[in-house]
Amino acid sequence: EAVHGKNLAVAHENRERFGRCGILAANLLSSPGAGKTALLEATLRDTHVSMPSAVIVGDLQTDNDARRLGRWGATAIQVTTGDICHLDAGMVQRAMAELDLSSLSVVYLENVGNLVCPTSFDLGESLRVALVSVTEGEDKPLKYPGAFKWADLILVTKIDLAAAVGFDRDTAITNLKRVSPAARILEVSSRSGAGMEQWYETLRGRLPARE
Amino acid sequence: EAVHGKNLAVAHENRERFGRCGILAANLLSSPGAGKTALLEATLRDTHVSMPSAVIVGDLQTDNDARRLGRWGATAIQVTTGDICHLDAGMVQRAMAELDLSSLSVVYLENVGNLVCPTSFDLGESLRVALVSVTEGEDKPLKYPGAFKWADLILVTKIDLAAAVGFDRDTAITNLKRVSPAARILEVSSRSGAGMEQWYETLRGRLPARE
Ligand SMILES: Nc1nc2c(ncn2[C@@H]2O[C@H](COP(=O)(O)OP(=O)(O)OP(=O)(O)O)[C@@H](O)[C@H]2O)c(=O)[nH]1
Ligand SMILES: Nc1nc2c(ncn2[C@@H]2O[C@H](COP(=O)(O)OP(=O)(O)OP(=O)(O)O)[C@@H](O)[C@H]2O)c(=O)[nH]1
Ligand SMILES: [Mg+2]
Ligand SMILES: [Mg+2]
Ligand SMILES: [Zn+2]
Ligand SMILES: [Zn+2]
Repeated sequence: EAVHGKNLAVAHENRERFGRCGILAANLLSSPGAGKTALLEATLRDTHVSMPSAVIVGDLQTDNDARRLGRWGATAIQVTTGDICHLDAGMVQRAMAELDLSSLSVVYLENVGNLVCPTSFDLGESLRVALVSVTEGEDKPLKYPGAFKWADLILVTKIDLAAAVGFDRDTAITNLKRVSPAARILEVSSRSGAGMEQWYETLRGRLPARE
Repeated sequence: EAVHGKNLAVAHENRERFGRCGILAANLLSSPGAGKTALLEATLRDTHVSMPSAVIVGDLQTDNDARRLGRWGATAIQVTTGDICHLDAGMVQRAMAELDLSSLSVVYLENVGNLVCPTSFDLGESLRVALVSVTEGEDKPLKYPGAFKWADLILVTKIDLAAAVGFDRDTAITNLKRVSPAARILEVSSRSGAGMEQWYETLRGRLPARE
């Protein structure tokens, strides 16, 4: 509880700072391997010139994700959490200190792969994105409702594999709408490019107004 | 820390009880949707007559998994954890009270989908099984080392999809062996049946000796 309150205070500071700098801060959440990094790799490749971007990525171990993300010219900061199962606002604040925020439009926060714990830790984001892949099963939204209720935007990923895995799209979308009626839902593939333009448009629509 | 010590005490009680009843207790861990329930469905269908079995399954919400598992004639007890991201020994102890342990050879403990937190909570199991699917990516063992170091047995699941997702088997196996040199590794598909006989044989080989 004390940990939680302390996190909220730091999250508020982050939110203020992102806001003053006119930055869209997006928190990306999903289970391990649902495609967060692949999505951000394609996103940076396609948009980081028109929308100057940086990424703060959390993992228990390795800098694999930061190295993948850094190849597209944007700054990618790896936070290694050890055995902590989520990013928290303090980790994000320390990473923000390494960024030139005045030069950026978007900061992506790729959370540790986990459909449970990260929703309890506000990072100071202005957009909450939950990813669920067609390979995980159509009932995941019902079984892990917290992550989907938390989200403003839900991305159904790897849709290029839908036929190969026998994905029941109607059931999946019905389940998502039941758990998270207010969220926008997009189906995407980082591999084929399907749905990616709508994802980019959603991001552009969420950029804070220029001052 | 206090929570952890208390859990260990209850885990010891569970381990003692399973041991006295000559039961193999298997803790199955993986990310959401890696195929734990599908594996257990096939396992119960194929072996619960020769190896009397029960399942205790943990989920945040719903009894979907217990209903799927209960169709094969074995007792399936659903534990709903609310927002707790792991099974603990106390939850397992309460569920054990609903089982006729003297009639069983195996009790499967299907953990909450989470590659991080469950390894901190001993349930009293005698076999630790980590599942990772071919759809999650070859670097998951390096990025979530705790789960793979914890495991006695690692199952690479959904291998029927390996070609469709471009699975790099050599890299995946190399990564698994690096992180968990002592673990046995099996490649399985609950869908095609590939590797399932070796999984059943491994289970039979781990049954406590008859008294
Ligand atoms: N077919 C297909 N595969 C994808 C797609 N997106 C990601 N993948 C694959 O899915 C696996 C996991 O992708 P990652 O981008 O590492 O997933 P992640 O969510 O960042 O994983 P963590 O950061 O470890 O939680 C990799 O093997 C990717 O190649 C997609 O759109 N289509
Ligand atoms: N192709 C293929 N799909 C599989 C296999 N095993 C499971 N699946 C699919 O993967 C999805 C998830 O399977 P589950 O059995 O629910 O996975 P789980 O690990 O129990 O998920 P949670 O309990 O929610 O963590 C479902 O759509 C299954 O049909 C397999 O061997 N091959
Ligand atoms: Mg990643
Ligand atoms: Mg399951
Ligand atoms: Zn956690
Ligand atoms: Zn946890």
